[in-house]
Amino acid sequence: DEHHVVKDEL
Amino acid sequence: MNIFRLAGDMTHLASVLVLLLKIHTIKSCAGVSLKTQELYALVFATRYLDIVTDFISVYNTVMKLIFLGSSFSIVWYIRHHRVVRRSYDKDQDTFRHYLLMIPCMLLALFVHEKFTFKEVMWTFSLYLEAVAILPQLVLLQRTRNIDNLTGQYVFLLGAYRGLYIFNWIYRYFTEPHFVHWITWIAGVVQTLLYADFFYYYFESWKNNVRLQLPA
Repeated sequence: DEHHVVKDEL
Repeated sequence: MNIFRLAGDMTHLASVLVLLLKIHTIKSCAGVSLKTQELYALVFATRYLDIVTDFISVYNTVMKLIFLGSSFSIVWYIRHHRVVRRSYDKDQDTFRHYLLMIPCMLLALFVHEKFTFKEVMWTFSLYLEAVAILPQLVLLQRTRNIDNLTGQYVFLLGAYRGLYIFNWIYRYFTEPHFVHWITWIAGVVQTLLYADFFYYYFESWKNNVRLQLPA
C-alpha cells in the first residue's frame, strides 16, 4: 500500500 | 540505497572498526565506556530481531551481522580479556545505564507504530540508541586526555546518524514510502546529543590541540 513504512535500514 | 545512507553505514562501520582496532591492537580500552558498548549491543540485539525472518538484501544482512558481532565482541573484550579489562576504568564509567533502559522501554510500550513484540523491541532500540552515547560522553568529560582513536570513534559514531538524517530527507522527497516519524525524532535527538562533542572535536582539530571536553 502507498503508506508503507520502510524498515530496510540499519 | 542512496549516497547518504551508504555514507552513514560506512561511517558507522568505520567507528566500529576504529574501536576494534584500538582494543585489539594496543590491547587497551582506556577512555572507552563499557556501559555505552553494552547499550549498543542491546540496541542491535533488539533492532535486528528480524535478521532471520525478513531478508532485505545481502548487504543488509551482512551489515547487521557485523554490527551484532562487533558490539558483543567489544563488550566481551572489555569485560573478559585478561589484558584489555585491566585498562577499563570502572571507577570513572559510573553512568547508571539501566536508568536509560527503563524509560526507553516504557516509552516504547506507549509510543510505537504497532503493538507487537518485534515492533516494540524495534522502537525500544531506536530510543535506546538515541541516548546510548551518554555514558561515553560523561566518561570523556572525566577523562582528562582523550586519545585520538577514542575521539575518532565517538566522532564517527555521531556522524553516522547525522548522515542518516540526510538519507531520510532524500527518501522523503524521492520515494512514495516513508520512514516512520519515530525514527526521525530519535535520530535527530541522537545527533543533537553529540552537538557539543562535535564543537569541541572540531575546535581541537582546527587549533591542532588535544581534544578535551569541559567538565
